[in-house]
Amino acid sequence: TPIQNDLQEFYSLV
Amino acid sequence: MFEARLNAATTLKKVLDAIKDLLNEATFDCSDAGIQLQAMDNSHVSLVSLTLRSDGFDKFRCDRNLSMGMNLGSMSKILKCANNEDTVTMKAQDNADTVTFMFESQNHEKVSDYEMKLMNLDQEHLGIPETDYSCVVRMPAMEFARICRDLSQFGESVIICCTKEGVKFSASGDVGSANIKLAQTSSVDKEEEAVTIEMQEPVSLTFACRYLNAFTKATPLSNQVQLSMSADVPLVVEYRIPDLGHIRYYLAPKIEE
Repeated sequence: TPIQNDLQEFYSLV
Repeated sequence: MFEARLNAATTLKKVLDAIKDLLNEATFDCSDAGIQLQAMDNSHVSLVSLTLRSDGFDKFRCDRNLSMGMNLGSMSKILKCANNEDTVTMKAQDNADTVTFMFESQNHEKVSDYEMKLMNLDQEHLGIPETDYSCVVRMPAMEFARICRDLSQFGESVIICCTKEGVKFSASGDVGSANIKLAQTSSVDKEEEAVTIEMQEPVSLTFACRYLNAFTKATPLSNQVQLSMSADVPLVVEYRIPDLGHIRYYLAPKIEE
């Protein structure tokens, strides 16, 4: 089964 | 001094309904451009980005930029006290620790005000770059809500597969499997009933049903929804709020190990 990614894997905190 | 008025409380009620399942609290950033909110859900899987433009309000005044942290459960209790047709005004003084919601009936004979304590919330803003997406699908918002609801009976995940021919939503689990295909509409009488697909490259992505269903709480705000997708990046689900702004949801995809 595919695993759920965290949004912060894609976008960084500003 | 901050003051923002909408002639119908129903709009603000719908906006709150669209975010309160994902967020317990959120900061409303007010400036002379309008009201902005950006917040991730607790599990950091999805993000809500709300923009309400100042020119969409019936009256808008914001002398100094103001960040108002609100408990959305409390805000919901207060908005339940407004009739849909009431005028709603949000007011706060500069550096205030409360916000006031004032509701006025159409005949001006009933005026109520509710003061709510503001919260100091940690601001975690994500920088989201402008992106050219491989596929952009526009479809009736009600249809998208129906598809998410129907497919969530079959599995925890939905696979969205988009080609130039159409878009396919699939789910599978213990019961079996389900596939819903939508073709691009060739001609429609009403623009809001159209399904349109702009495709640079086909994409196939997997998302958690639970979040998609939460996003569809924004359905009453808009006739159409826009899904923007590229391989291995978050999905953007956008509802435009007529004459006022938009709400965008970002959802991290599920990826094979």
